[in-house]
Amino acid sequence: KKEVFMQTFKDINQNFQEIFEKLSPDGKAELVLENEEDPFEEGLTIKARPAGKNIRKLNAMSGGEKSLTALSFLFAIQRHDPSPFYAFDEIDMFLDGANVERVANMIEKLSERAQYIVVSLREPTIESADQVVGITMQEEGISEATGVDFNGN
Amino acid sequence: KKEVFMQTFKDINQNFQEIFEKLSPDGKAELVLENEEDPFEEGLTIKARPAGKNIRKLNAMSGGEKSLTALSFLFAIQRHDPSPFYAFDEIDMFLDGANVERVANMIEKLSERAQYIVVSLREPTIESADQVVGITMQEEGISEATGVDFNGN
Amino acid sequence: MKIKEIKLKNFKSFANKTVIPFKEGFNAISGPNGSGKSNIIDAICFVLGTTTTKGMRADDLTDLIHDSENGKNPNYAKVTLKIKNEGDLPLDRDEVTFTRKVKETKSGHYSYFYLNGDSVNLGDIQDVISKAGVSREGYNVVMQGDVTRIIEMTSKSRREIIDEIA
Amino acid sequence: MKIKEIKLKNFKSFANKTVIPFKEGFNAISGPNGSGKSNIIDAICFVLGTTTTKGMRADDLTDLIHDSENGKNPNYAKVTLKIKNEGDLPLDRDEVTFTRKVKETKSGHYSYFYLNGDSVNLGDIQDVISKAGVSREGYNVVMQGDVTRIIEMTSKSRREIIDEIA
Ligand SMILES: Nc1ncnc2c1ncn2[C@@H]1O[C@H](COP(=O)(O)OP(=O)(O)OP(=O)(O)O)[C@@H](O)[C@H]1O
Ligand SMILES: Nc1ncnc2c1ncn2[C@@H]1O[C@H](COP(=O)(O)OP(=O)(O)OP(=O)(O)O)[C@@H](O)[C@H]1O
Ligand SMILES: [Mg+2]
Ligand SMILES: [Mg+2]
Repeated sequence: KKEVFMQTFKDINQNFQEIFEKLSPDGKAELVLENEEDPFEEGLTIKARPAGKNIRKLNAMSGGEKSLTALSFLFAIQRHDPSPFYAFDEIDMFLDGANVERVANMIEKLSERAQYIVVSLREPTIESADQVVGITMQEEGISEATGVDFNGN
Repeated sequence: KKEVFMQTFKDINQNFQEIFEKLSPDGKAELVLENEEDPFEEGLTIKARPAGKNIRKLNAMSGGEKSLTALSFLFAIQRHDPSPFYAFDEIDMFLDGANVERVANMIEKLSERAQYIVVSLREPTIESADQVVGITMQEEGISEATGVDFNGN
Repeated sequence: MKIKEIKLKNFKSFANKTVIPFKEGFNAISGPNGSGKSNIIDAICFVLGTTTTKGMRADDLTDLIHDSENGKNPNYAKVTLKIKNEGDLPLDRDEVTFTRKVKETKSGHYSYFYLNGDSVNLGDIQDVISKAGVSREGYNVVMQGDVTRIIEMTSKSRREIIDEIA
Repeated sequence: MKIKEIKLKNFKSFANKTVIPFKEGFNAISGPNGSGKSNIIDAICFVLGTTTTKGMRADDLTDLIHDSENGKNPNYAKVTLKIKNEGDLPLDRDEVTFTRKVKETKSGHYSYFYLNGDSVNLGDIQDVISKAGVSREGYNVVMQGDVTRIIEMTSKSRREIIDEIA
């Protein structure tokens, strides 16, 4: 049991470090077990160092930094244990323009191997998609799909 | 005690209805005491009806609708019990373009009577401000103010 | 497995029969606040049974049935997913449909599941999709406002995520 | 009362003495993720004592002192607010300064408050600002991610907001 856990942990940690460096250029991060000897006794924390900063306690991170770290963790799990499709609802809401672009580019690459359905209000995300479905409420209280727009990607 | 409470409640409720209609055009909303006879026994709920929709349970509202309703409540309290300054940190993050504009316009009017310090990544908010302070981290891990830009408003 | 389309009827704000096609790669859904975008993600979770009613912002299943001002209140809601089978689903067809219907009657509400038109249990649907790698805990779905949940949870619950995957 | 400027020294990511002027009306603060915008709102709450350390994303007050990779780690952090008195502050000056300093020593950390240069308690500062209408519960500050808190809280806590105002 511990064998399998440690193997899974090492693999996801490896993914996490690579993906974090892509999403936060010049940043470094790693997953750390609070008790390496007996992992099931304690928990798992994250040591993340956005570009050039000191390793901070997780709760001191900014909204955008937390989102990028959380997304790196999610994508690391997905690389280890892929699912055929993913549904994300406004995962880019805390991100500034440059970070939205980086996340959108990453999803674009990942969407070669899995299907992504992403709700977003941000332009870089909408423009990277293969297809955009518009939703509207013309008639009081009734949702309709307005049309599907191929981005020509 | 109940007298004063009821008077305060009526006043804030009146403000809330007016402000909600400005922020959600064609929408209607009101504050409702769960126990009008003895308000201290129960709580306070909100019946909000965004444009043309049925009165929904609060938890069924969308992220944007919740933000507008919460902001209407906050502004209603402020009108009743004004404070000299307000500090808001990314209150516009769930809002679509049209709603960001409406909230920014409302803050612009309110800022004639009180001071507002608003952190935002959204363009309509930044453009409505009298002054924009840019923050950056040129040197590793050290924040600096890059400069102050008068919007010429 | 890829989702080819979703069909909604009376599901939350989707009163009229609405069909939304999806491509195999990167799909974006956009639109004004309150227009119904998150309701589509709720609908996907509703059919696949990967979330609770609270996760779909409802107190009970009947809150998912469309109800509106002008009284056109149906007594059922139905969602169908049309799926392309890429060999990862243990079924012998190229196209698979999952359907879930919730119906309100005087004596309570009932939930019906269909797989290619045949009546099944939720467990049957979950067995089929787990073979294709769709986990029960639903790490493949991030609901609105949940993105930083992984950072804000306790370190024990974070470690348990790895336990489940291992 | 209006905030004319804020001066930060060694507060969180503000290692160098930084002075930020504010206008009387509508001020926006903008910049990339992680640049230090929310730290300014934390600094305002720090001086006026309207939030807890948890509200400032710190475990204890020493987490507010700047510490960085390259070892330039000071043992104190200081924030000063320069305030224009519009007659609503019970003081006889046109300009009032509030300062708070936290200092770390071997035997623990200490917090100092100054009003126009004189050493005071937090209570003194709170008394002065409450005369100008700045409430202790801080309804005039909304921290990042908190905007929908009023909708998600229980109906009892929502009613208690009105109790406090009444
Ligand atoms: N059973 C129901 N019948 C009719 N309408 C419903 C029902 N349940 C929810 N709604 C409506 O659906 C709307 C919410 O839709 P949704 O959360 O999908 O919006 P959204 O497009 O995600 O918006 P945002 O950008 O603000 O997140 C609400 O206005 C709510 O009133
Ligand atoms: N004591 C400290 N010393 C040095 N840096 C600190 C300290 N405490 C917090 N920080 C840093 O401050 C940064 C967070 O800044 P802040 O939360 O103000 O960002 P922000 O501009 O609001 O970003 P976002 O747009 O993502 O919300 C973090 O990178 C964190 O490492
Ligand atoms: Mg939504
Ligand atoms: Mg911030």
